Amino acid sequence: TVGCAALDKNGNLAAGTSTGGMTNKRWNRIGDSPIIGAGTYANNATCAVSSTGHGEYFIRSVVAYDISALMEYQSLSLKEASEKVVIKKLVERGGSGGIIAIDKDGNVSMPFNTKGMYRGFRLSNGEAKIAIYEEE
Amino acid sequence: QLKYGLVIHGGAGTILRENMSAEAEKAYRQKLDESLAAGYAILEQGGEATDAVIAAIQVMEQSELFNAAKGAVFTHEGRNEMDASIMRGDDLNAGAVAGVRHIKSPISAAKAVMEQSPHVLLSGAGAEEFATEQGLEMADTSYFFTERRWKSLQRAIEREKPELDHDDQKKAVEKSPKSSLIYSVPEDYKFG
Repeated sequence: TVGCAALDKNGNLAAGTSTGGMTNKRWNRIGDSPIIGAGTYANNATCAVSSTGHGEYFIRSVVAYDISALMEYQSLSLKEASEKVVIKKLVERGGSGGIIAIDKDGNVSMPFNTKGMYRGFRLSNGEAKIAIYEEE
Repeated sequence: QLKYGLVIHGGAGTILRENMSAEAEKAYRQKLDESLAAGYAILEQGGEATDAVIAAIQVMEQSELFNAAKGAVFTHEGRNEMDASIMRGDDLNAGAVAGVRHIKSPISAAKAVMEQSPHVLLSGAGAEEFATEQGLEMADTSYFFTERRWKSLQRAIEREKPELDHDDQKKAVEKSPKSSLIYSVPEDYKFG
């Protein structure tokens, strides 16, 4: 599963996700990727999010929207909200995977609860990173 | 000036350094960098966030390294069935496609649903019909086929279990179709 979240010069956020789904899936199983709010979400008031992982858990937990909602209703930062959802809530429910997100101020977060996640970011202030493993 | 930028992912799983060859790791990092560059170039020129998202994702869709479009995993029946979605934060508009088999860039179809239809999610044959009407590029199913994913399906069928993205780290020797370079890449086992 691949995804991207972006913030443009006008302050607009967007997020997208594209996937082949799950190997050996049957019965036209659909994961979280095409479900708005579960795998993908964007709101200029908060953040833009794209997810990857075990889709059924992301659907049940409405992961992407939950991160935005925690920022909007509990005033959590992007880092606080995304880590609470991916590292705490998702793990408690048995879900594995991660998300990438950027907020309206250009802060990025890339939490995951697996051993690794292919990920990276690039910002206009010169900050940039590409990482794969947990320890990076 | 407001800070701008983008963040990407190419899948998660049991990805361990000890199971990744230097060649495979280099290939992944290069493609991630290429994806970031494509999206950032649009933002730098004053383009919209949605267009940057599309550009960044299409680089990974066109790469066999990731589970999306070219290189997508197989269903139990040996098909590629792809999903994609996009959402914009200014008006909360969104679009998505599910279970498509012939759309070369599923993320572009999601954008078309968002911008050119009153709907949010189209699936299967209907989604492909809509994409065709919108003039999106279609592809034969052979375009999405990769030997690596096909072998992964055969192993999954033997175990009678489904798999997701980048999981487990058994080494698999794969032959790159482009360079004939032999390198090992991480297997993708994530059990549903």
